Amino acid sequence: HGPRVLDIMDRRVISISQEEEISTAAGKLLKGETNHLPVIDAHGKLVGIVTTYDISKAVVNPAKGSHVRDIMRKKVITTTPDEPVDIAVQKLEKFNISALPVVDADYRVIAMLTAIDLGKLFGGRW
Amino acid sequence: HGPRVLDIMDRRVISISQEEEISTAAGKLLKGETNHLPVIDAHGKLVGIVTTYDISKAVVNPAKGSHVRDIMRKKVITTTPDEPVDIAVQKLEKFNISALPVVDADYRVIAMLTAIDLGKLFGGRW
Ligand SMILES: C[S@@+](CC[C@H](N)C(=O)[O-])C[C@H]1O[C@@H](n2cnc3c(N)ncnc32)[C@H](O)[C@@H]1O
Ligand SMILES: C[S@@+](CC[C@H](N)C(=O)[O-])C[C@H]1O[C@@H](n2cnc3c(N)ncnc32)[C@H](O)[C@@H]1O
Repeated sequence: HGPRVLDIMDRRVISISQEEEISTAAGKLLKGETNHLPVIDAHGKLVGIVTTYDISKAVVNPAKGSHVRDIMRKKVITTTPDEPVDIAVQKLEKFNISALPVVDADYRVIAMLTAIDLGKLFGGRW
Repeated sequence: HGPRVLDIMDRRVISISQEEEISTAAGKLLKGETNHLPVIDAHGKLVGIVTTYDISKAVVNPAKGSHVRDIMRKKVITTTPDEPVDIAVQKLEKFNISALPVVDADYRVIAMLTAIDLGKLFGGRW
């Protein structure tokens, strides 16, 4: 069998609550040098995703509101640690996205899989 | 030899001029459903890159200015069509970026290589 998501996923997860301001999300994205933040509820469960793309959308349409819940995507495409990488890749391509939260059986985010992580499969590094 | 950039690069390039407003850049990123715009001069030569990450930065630090030239990165990491993909991957990882403009000998942008394009190497699709 080929590589699985757990072979290349990034366990450093920076998340945010949907009650936060958009400017707080922008600050977290910059500090973490990342483009994607999973949005989690008070129990640690995934409820959405917000990206630098969504922040850019808020620049063009400021009327939407000033909190993460006003701009986040609620139907999140996710993956699991044991999913084959080529299945995860098909999801990235199908939805034209560049990151998948990796969730456990309780729908808690345990890692992120970004398109850049696919690079780890070069030079036999997994 | 392994895959080269030309095997997986995306020839649809949406670019922008450094004189444009930041809101115009945000609009182009949204319309093109992309996170990266190469910035080109009047002769079509690459002079910078602006991404949704830079737009998010402008949300946090609006004092920088309102034009693309105020927020773009001028030292662009690039690739060429004949570069081996694993060399391009090393550049993405080294600089923690997710896209490389593909330039020709005159430094004109002929394609973009994004981390998502690495997915094309799965399932023998190159
Ligand atoms: C359709 S993509 C287009 C831009 C670019 N291709 C990219 O990869 O971000 C941008 C949108 O996808 C959404 N998005 C990103 N990752 C997602 C995921 N795993 N599940 C659902 N939506 C996601 C973002 O919230 C954003 O609104
Ligand atoms: C350091 S990355 C961090 C965020 C995220 N990891 C990503 O891939 O976009 C964000 C910064 O990299 C810059 N950048 C993106 N692609 C670049 C490239 N090919 N050459 C130089 N800078 C680039 C952007 O302008 C932005 O300021």
